[in-house]
Amino acid sequence: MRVWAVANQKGGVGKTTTAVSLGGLLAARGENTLLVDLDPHGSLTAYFGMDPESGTAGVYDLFRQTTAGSVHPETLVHETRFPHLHVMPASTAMATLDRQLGGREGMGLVLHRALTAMSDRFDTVILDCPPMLGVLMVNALAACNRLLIPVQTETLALKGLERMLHTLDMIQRSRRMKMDYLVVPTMFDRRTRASVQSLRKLRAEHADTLWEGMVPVDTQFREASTVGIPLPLMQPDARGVEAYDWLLRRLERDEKQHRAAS
Amino acid sequence: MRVWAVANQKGGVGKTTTAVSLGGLLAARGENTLLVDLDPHGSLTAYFGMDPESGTAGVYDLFRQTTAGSVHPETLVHETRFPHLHVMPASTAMATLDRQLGGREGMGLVLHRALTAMSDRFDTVILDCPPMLGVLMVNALAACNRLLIPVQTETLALKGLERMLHTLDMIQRSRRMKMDYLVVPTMFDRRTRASVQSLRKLRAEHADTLWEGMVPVDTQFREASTVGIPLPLMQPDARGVEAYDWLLRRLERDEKQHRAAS
Ligand SMILES: Nc1ncnc2c1ncn2[C@@H]1O[C@H](COP(=O)(O)OP(=O)(O)OP(=O)(O)O)[C@@H](O)[C@H]1O
Ligand SMILES: Nc1ncnc2c1ncn2[C@@H]1O[C@H](COP(=O)(O)OP(=O)(O)OP(=O)(O)O)[C@@H](O)[C@H]1O
Ligand SMILES: [Mg+2]
Ligand SMILES: [Mg+2]
Repeated sequence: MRVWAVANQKGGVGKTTTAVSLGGLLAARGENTLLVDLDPHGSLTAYFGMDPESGTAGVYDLFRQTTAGSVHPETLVHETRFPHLHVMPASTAMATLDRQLGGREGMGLVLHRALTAMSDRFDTVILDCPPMLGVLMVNALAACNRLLIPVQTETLALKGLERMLHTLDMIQRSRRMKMDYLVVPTMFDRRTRASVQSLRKLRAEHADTLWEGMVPVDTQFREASTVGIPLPLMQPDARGVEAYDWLLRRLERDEKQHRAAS
Repeated sequence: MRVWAVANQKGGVGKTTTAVSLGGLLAARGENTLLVDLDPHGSLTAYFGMDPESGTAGVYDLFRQTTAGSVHPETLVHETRFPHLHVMPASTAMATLDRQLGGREGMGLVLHRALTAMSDRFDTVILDCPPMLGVLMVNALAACNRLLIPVQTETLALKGLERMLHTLDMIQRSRRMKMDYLVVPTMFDRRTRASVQSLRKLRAEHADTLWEGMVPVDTQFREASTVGIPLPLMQPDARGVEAYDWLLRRLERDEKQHRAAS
């Protein structure tokens, strides 16, 4: 089972859109796919018509005092109306987890253990992270074997990427784990000078960890989120879908190479 | 002294852009303006060429064990290269505050006390909030006398607004404070059906707390952030600037009416 995390502390860079689009592509091929919403604001949960305020069984139950350790993760997985695509929803109560758990040790592997218990059920699990550093992001980094960092193609976002990579470095050292990450340029707009310049700068400064493609600005993403259908299932030939299909092929190529090497 | 907070748990909706644009307009008129960056990711701090990882004196010092209570807030305020525009910067260390402070009482009024100590120095203070509910957002809500909630004109964002308003309601009840908020539609793109539909829906469902205008999509915002100049100071006649000028006039009109009534 492959576990991919999608994270960036900067808000609105396309984390949820990336998770939903890759999930849609994999489900369209008939592969069993689980999307896990780790954002207390619950964008991915709401995308699939579920309510993050309803207290539906989900991610929070893995951490909640009364249920942690006793709940079986299978019971937290919900079907969507799309075959082969499942969701483990977020709830707004997750916003209090950092305060509740505080300095308590050992809370970084909760998600990893839950996903391992389901490893024969899904081919791929994709983790959608909140735009902040906290216990939920740390859990995602510990549970994943590949990290995708969407970065908007604009100058300030590049400075934000540096900070994200420093944070990553800090977490890797304190938890003695090695993170294999890929930077994914998003919302590229060839009409905007800032967008063209920042993609060029990304390619110059992050050549070895940067995906060679980019996701273009595509208003169809907003249209798709209006009807709660992953764009690959709504309009497979959309520009944005072609880009995510290209990204998926790169991720799978890396996975094959990695397996062959070990 | 007026204190305006700009908040929404949804990422990438234009919080920092709103704070920087209103700040630029006020500074251009010669009014003493302070921008406070409460986001550990430090987008506003980086916008003005400062480094959130450098540990420069700023917001964190108001909360840090060793300095809280003893530091004079004036020492945390930095000049920018724009007359009348000052910044109290963020630092990435702020990401640990929720864990550090945990359930400790009385940490909700730290910012309010610091700003009150400087009330004769600035005409307006604008608080840029992080995309998450935590001690920093609670401090912003307790310190402000007006709350601006930028909402992207797309369907998922409308569901997110409902959640934001529920969160606000919860905080108001638990802290017995009354929050006067204004919803600000942002990134309106009249070419996208989803954008037009969601603006119509916002106007139907939130008529009494919604600003009658909207901020259009304007690629000049990205260009301005590339050079670290607030758009009103770089290009006063840009479409986006006209919209923020219109918003500023509405805020000031409300302020006058509020003062006349009390
Ligand atoms: N390539 C794209 N072209 C155009 N719009 C896009 C693209 N990718 C994402 N969007 C739109 O941008 C907005 C933000 O995207 P999204 O919610 O996926 O970002 P996020 O990083 O998950 O945000 P958050 O930080 O709140 O979790 C959404 O309205 C989405 O539809
Ligand atoms: N009206 C607009 N038209 C076009 N682009 C915009 C507009 N407003 C903001 N932007 C761009 O959208 C991106 C997100 O804006 P911004 O960083 O202000 O959002 P935010 O809500 O502060 O994000 P975060 O949740 O990370 O704090 C930036 O690249 C900004 O330049
Ligand atoms: Mg998201
Ligand atoms: Mg911001």
